[in-house]
Amino acid sequence: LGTGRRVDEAMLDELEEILLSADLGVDTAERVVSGLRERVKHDADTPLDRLIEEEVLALLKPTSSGLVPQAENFGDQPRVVLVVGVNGTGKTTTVAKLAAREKREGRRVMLVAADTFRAAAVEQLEIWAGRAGVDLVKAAHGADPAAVAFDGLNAAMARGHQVVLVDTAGRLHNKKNLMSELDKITRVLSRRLPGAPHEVLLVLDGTTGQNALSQARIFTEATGVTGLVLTKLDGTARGGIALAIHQELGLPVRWIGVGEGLEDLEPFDPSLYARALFE
Amino acid sequence: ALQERFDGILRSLKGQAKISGSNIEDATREIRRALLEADVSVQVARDFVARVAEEARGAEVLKGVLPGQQFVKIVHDQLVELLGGQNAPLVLATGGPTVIMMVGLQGSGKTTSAAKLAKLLKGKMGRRPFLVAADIYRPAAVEQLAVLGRDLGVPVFRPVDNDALKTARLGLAEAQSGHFDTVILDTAGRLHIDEGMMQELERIRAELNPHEILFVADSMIGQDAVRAARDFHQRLAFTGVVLTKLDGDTRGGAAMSIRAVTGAPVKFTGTGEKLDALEPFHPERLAQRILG
Ligand SMILES: Nc1nc2c(ncn2[C@@H]2O[C@H](COP(=O)(O)OP(=O)(O)OP(=O)(O)O)[C@@H](O)[C@H]2O)c(=O)[nH]1
Ligand SMILES: Nc1nc2c(ncn2[C@@H]2O[C@H](COP(=O)(O)OP(=O)(O)OP(=O)(O)O)[C@@H](O)[C@H]2O)c(=O)[nH]1
Ligand SMILES: [Mg+2]
Ligand SMILES: [Mg+2]
Repeated sequence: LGTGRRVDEAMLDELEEILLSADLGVDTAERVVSGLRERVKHDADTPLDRLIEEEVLALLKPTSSGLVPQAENFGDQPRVVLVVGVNGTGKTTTVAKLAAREKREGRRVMLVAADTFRAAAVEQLEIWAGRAGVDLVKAAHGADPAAVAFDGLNAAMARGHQVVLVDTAGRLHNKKNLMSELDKITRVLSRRLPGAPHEVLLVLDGTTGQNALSQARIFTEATGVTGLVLTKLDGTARGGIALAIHQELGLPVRWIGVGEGLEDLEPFDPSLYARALFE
Repeated sequence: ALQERFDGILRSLKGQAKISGSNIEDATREIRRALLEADVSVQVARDFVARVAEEARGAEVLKGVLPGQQFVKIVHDQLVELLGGQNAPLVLATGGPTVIMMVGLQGSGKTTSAAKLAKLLKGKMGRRPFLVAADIYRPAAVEQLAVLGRDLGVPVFRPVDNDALKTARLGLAEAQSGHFDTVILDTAGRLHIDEGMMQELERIRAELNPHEILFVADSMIGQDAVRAARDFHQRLAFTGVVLTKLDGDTRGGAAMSIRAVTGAPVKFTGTGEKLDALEPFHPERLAQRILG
């Protein structure tokens, strides 16, 4: 956009196009543009790119990154993280990345392969567990996912693991039986350990468009989502729908996925994110 | 729905001979908004709306038909035409096995769709399909296809020397010697901006000369649909699209963008996780869905 440009309607149209192409959605893009139009009336000094960045950051406040305050809340009980989302968004890979990160920070990690449905889902997580050097609880193909979740948490508590990461099957949010299965998994975890799951991460494919908003609404209803992961941001997508989700549901983006390897996970940085919208 | 929105805007048109002027402005703004909310790309939505406005400007208000209804009909008909009017079938070879190559971004549904296609070919179409697992990167990708193939009674050729090109080549040779008439090649998901991975696909295409290259796209993809589809099409000239996860509630506007930008027809839709959940494409149905 250039910092030397004056803010006229042509420039605002161009900005709106960029925001729309980043999947912000019509309402959120309009909100940023009208916010900017107002600010420019009272502020002739601040450079344009700073103004835009602040408008976008305003949409993300309050938000935090993946650095969850830890040990003091949990004593000798494990912190339980449930990972959910629609099909193919990157849940299993994200679970592996989170495991590697926790291990790097010195914690004992237990992975729970609660996707008992999809072909080779357990095998996929098993390979990742081996690469990350962490333990895994699994069951026979077709076993009840809630039972596996229970067994996994049970084993982790018995063996003194500090973090339990539960991978679940991809599921479309408009499938009531699958959403109630997720509700059951959540309840089973909380019965075994009050307060669990301490985090419920909704993994969103960074390329997803407006449908991510319904995903967030319905998953939150079913299982109390506490944070988002935006994957595949190493591509050309910007995942702008996360701004609309944050506006409506107050859900913070905790992590972003930036590749297919174990190291390719970064804590969400709102400033970097706001700037990247224009790259 | 779009119909009600137009009724509101165009109530003032009753009795007028032509839809014109600022009426069209308001109406096309509504269409553009509806299309953007349905994940149609910004550019495609703009071009489409301009074409609709042009057709509407010359139109006569049909006697007894609400202007809103007529306007929606113009939009609907243009959309159906853009989506491909009617069903485009799979291209099948006349001699030697038909080679179908599945390509696309990560997680779009290639492996599942490859198996679904094998089931369709074996069952309803009475053919002898052969699956080739050329994803040498994703953990347990080969195992995933092997499990699906086993359930279908369709052979799955496994990777050789951790080399996708060699696997494709030897897989085709194996299919030929076994007298299989259709080879379905599953490839790893990849970014359109990953130079090395895109070159891998180009080499496989150059060597195997597939009859069909199917771009498998997640129906809930947003504005990125155009960026990915354009690059995949420029480099591989894919011949068809499989639009997956339409059993969800996404509007699926990406289909319109992909078609507008590449000209490739949607040949199949994925409508579930089970292997029988593959349907031929119905442009009418998708048009309804996009318009909400
Ligand atoms: N480029 C890129 N690819 C990713 C990222 N995260 C995941 N993937 C890829 O996306 C594909 C799907 O990842 P999975 O982890 O299997 O996704 P999932 O959500 O567990 O899938 P289901 O369990 O089938 O619903 C794989 O090819 C991953 O390598 C990311 O941040 N960047
Ligand atoms: N509900 C639904 N799920 C689907 C459909 N097609 C595929 N899936 C699911 O989407 C997820 C990803 O499917 P895959 O076949 O592994 O996708 P892929 O493109 O091969 O993934 P990569 O090889 O990692 O790029 C799996 O959970 C599938 O079961 C569909 O039409 N409907
Ligand atoms: Mg998974
Ligand atoms: Mg695959």
